[in-house]
Amino acid sequence: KADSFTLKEAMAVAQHHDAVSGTEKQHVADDYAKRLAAGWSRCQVLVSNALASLSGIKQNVHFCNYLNVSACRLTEAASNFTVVLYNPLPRRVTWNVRLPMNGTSYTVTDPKGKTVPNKVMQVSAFTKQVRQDKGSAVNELVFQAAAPALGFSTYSVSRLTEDSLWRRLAQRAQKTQL
Amino acid sequence: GDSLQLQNEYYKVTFDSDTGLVSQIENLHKGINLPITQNFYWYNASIGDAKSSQASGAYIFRPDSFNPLLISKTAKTYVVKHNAVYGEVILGALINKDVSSGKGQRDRWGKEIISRFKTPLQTNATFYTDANGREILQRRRDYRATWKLEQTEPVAGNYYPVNSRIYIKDGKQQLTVLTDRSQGGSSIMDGSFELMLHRRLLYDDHRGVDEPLSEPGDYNVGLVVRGKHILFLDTVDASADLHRPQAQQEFMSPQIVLSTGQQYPYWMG
Repeated sequence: KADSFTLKEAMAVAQHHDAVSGTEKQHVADDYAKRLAAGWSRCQVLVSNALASLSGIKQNVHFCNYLNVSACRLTEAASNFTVVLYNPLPRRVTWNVRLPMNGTSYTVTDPKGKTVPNKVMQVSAFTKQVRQDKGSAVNELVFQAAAPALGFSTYSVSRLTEDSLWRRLAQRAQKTQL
Repeated sequence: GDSLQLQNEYYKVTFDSDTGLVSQIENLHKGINLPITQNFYWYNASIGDAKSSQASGAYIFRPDSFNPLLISKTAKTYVVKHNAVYGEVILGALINKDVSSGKGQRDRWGKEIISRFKTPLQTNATFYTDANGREILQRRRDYRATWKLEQTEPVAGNYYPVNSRIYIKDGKQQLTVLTDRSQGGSSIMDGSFELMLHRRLLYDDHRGVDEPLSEPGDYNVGLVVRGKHILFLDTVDASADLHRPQAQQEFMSPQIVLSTGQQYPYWMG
């Protein structure tokens, strides 16, 4: 079921000083987290429906809840995928997108098909310790994305295989020679 | 041997080659250059003393000493990578080894871990914190505006809520930090400020919660804390233009949705 009320309700409860400053018993802290997670779960359905309605495309979308600890099953496994960036602010923003990956080279293209510079960084030992068994990414892909005011933009990510890397290098060498 | 530097078109950050810690920040556009050190410390939590039986706990912050303990003098900087997109310096095994693992708590010391920034700025006992991201309030060390304060807790008595930002300034420069969550903060010495990152305590403070503040509840389970502080160095006049919009962007950050299907064509706002 899609609704935002469950999250609103959980957020309202979390305005209490116990939730802000941590003056609650541990089982209460766990309950705050549970309520927020249940609320966000229903909101995800809402966001998916909104995306389908605005774009006219009905396909499954995926939310990575553990991006904060560099874990995401989809990006770790898929060699091609799309990143939708929704901006809730009433002005254009640029944002460093960090996605957990297992490859070493990627092509990222913006909504107009233009290639976007990107960087692959190693996932730190700290992060691996934090996420435990939630993911297995060894790298993180970082690129700068822009999203319009109160709207979204889409970026495509493709993993470069060894073949395509060699092809690119060969093309570059040929150009240099010319 | 050479000092390490991270630089983009706006800022240059220098790391000391001996310690690996931040040593200087330069705002290239404004020509501002500020020597700065940042390091992690911990206050040993009081379990009660001759003055008072009050222990540090969920409601009460009460370190047993004015001086926090340095976690590590060096940061063992081991990776510097950067290109036009992104730069990162990884500080190796800085605090996890010694403090936050907490496994077994064999030393039986409660630890209140802070990040402290020190600068040569002349701040005259004054610093600034936000009121829930809106108004900025001026704070003065060992001072209350409406009564004559007799300070009995020189550290805790100067701590204030930092919901989103804290800054210090002199007549020309301002150093601002945006936090990623509500924290406590203070300026215990002129030219410096600190933020409380994590508290792991072994005693209840007897103020109602009836539990020591120790996530996740089991002393034998360690905890790794990951967070983000965003630092700005600019002129006093220009700083609000930086930290206000950046705070909005951090606290109402873009939502990422992923899909393996075809690309969404929608681009308009």
